Amino acid sequence: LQREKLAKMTVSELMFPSDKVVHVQVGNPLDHALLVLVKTGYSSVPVVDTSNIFQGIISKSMILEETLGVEQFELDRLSALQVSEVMNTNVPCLSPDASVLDGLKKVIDHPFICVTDKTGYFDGILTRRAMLKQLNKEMYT
Amino acid sequence: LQREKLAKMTVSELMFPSDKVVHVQVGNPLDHALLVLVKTGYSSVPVVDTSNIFQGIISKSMILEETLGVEQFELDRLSALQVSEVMNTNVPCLSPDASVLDGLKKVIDHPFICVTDKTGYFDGILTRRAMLKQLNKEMYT
Ligand SMILES: Nc1ncnc2c1ncn2[C@@H]1O[C@@H]2COP(=O)(O)O[C@H]3[C@@H](O)[C@H](n4cnc5c(N)ncnc54)O[C@@H]3COP(=O)(O)O[C@H]2[C@H]1O
Ligand SMILES: Nc1ncnc2c1ncn2[C@@H]1O[C@@H]2COP(=O)(O)O[C@H]3[C@@H](O)[C@H](n4cnc5c(N)ncnc54)O[C@@H]3COP(=O)(O)O[C@H]2[C@H]1O
Repeated sequence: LQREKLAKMTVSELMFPSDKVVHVQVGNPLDHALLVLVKTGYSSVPVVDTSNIFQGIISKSMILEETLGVEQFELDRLSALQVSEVMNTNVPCLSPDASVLDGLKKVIDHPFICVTDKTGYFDGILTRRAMLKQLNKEMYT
Repeated sequence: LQREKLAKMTVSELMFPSDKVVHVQVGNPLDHALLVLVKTGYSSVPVVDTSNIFQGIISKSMILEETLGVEQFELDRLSALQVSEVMNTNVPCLSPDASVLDGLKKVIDHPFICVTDKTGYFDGILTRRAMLKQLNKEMYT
């Protein structure tokens, strides 16, 4: 049964390793973070510290919300704010040994899930695309 | 077999109907479109004309790329540009009668797929979340 196969497959087998994941540093100013997001085209990316310990997630929405002023978008506010002040730290993570079946539950509500080991070290991300590709594959196996 | 069940289920059964979908008009200026995207929190939404005929997709990325100037983000350019000049018209669509199995293939590469009838009328969107929820359900049936 497909469920049993996916219960045995681990998240580490489907995830993008951290060296392939665009990220920002927790101490970066928001104008830099927005430039990274616009140039790479990603709507949101992980935030880490200098030891590559996972901190949270930052998105274009979170940054642009800071610019909503009386005069519409006030982007000069961004150089004075840091990623740490705006990022979302309340996000689920997965262990690299978690099953793909557990991963499926989590990506229902999140475009990607950060994969972290027991020490909080950032190992990679499990994306909806990788999950959907695998499930599509299962349909024809 | 799960594949047969999903081959018989239609996209219209899983899609969000157009009256529940945030969208912008093809003639809107880009500053208005960006405000809609920031306030609703969506990274991209469908574009329609005044007769609700599907035109394409617009995203925060596409709009912000227009503001990348010498002086970093130049947002005052946005009121002078229209959604039509920046939107992506090269996007796949699905018929409401297409199978969920066909829909699965398409959402592998797109966070959502617009559903249009034979006349190009915008019926709704099929999202990855709806697809993943259904596939998760199938795992336990
Ligand atoms: N440069 C690119 N090349 C090819 N396809 C692209 C692309 N940028 C976006 N896409 C497509 O658009 C989807 C949504 O991207 P988004 O940036 O909103 O949302 C992304 C982004 O927030 C994050 N992500 C994906 N890959 C990443 C990476 N290498 N570094 C950092 N974040 C990543 O995970 C979310 C889900 O990614 P997923 O692959 O499932 O889904 C992606 C992928 O199907
Ligand atoms: N206001 C909200 N409430 C609850 N969850 C939210 C949310 N905004 C975003 N999310 C979550 O984040 C995912 C990615 O949203 P995004 O805006 O990048 O990408 C969205 C957006 O571009 C579009 N979309 C979804 N619902 C929409 C709607 N009602 N109107 C217009 N576009 C929509 O389809 C993409 C995929 O949506 P999906 O539901 O699979 O996946 C959504 C959903 O899981």
